[in-house]
Amino acid sequence: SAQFVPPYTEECQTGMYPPKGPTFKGPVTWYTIDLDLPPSERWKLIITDKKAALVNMIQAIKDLANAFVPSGKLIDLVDKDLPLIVNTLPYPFNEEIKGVATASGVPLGEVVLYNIFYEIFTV
Amino acid sequence: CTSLVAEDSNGNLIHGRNMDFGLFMGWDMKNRSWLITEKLKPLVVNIDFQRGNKTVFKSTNFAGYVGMLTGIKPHAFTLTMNERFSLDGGYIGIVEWILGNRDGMWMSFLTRSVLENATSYEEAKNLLAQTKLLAPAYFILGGNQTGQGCVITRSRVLSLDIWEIELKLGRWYVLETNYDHWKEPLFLDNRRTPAMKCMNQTTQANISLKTVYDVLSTKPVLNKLTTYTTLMDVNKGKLESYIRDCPNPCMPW
Repeated sequence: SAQFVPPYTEECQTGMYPPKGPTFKGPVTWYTIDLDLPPSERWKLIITDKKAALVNMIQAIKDLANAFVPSGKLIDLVDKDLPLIVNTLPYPFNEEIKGVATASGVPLGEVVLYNIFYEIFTV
Repeated sequence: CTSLVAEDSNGNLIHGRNMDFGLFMGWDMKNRSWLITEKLKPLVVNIDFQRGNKTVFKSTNFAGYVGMLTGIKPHAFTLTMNERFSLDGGYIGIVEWILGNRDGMWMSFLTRSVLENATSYEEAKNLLAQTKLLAPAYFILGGNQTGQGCVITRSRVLSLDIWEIELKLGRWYVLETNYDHWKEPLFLDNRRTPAMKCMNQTTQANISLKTVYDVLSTKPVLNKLTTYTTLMDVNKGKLESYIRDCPNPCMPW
């Protein structure tokens, strides 16, 4: 197979753990979500901490969409029509998604898009 | 993605995964990386979901993504999902949903419901295999007893196959990338063969979180789409995750 040509495929690695070196970009921070809270409140702390990264990632998706459809109509569609789906999504996910949008300031349709990305891209 | 569940010589089950995401979503020529993949890395978080101040399940998530792709119900089961591409894909499910046909479940909402509500490997397996979905998927599930590890290959409606650990046949692990296990992977995207080579080289006697991390750190199992690696030990209730990078030379997928 073409893919087995080195250096893209390498000998099985050993001694990589504990993670270190150039393939390790950092540890992952722990958070707690209290399922006893109302769904719209659950993600507040995480989104407060990660707001800038979330806005940045959504903007990159918008830039990409606008590169394909320069008129901006694709993002218009997301912003105007996807919020209509949110109330059809099952509880408590619909309320959590609304909470994420409120906490981040990202338009609801764009948060919905982020959350249903998998279903859109399985083709 | 690459996910695996392996059983060590003492009957303990170990579950590992590389989360690969962002294919064809903008290539950064300067940094030779996928744009969305890099933007997702700062969003990776571990979450301890609690009720009454007690852990219900733990997950590795992208912040603000309310479904689950990687998680553990401590002392009960571990679960990851890998993307399964199909022409009968999720966009059809979305159209059906919009038209009012809402008997299917959104993939990541199902995995979250399973992590939240199922209490055993068997219950989780039945829910993942039998619930109608909006999109096809691979579910990789590990339990807490010998032989409890499987890959569930799902179409939107059916469970096409359940491939389980079978020690009697010498199958001490199951490993899934993004292709049906009974078919050859795409020749340009074969992470399965290198991953299996490393698992076989490791041997059951030496399998551990440490050696699974080694397997998941070997190119092209580790590639430019890899955002994080998660390792889970169900009996210890342990989940650990690491944000990854794949320095050049490295396969774009």
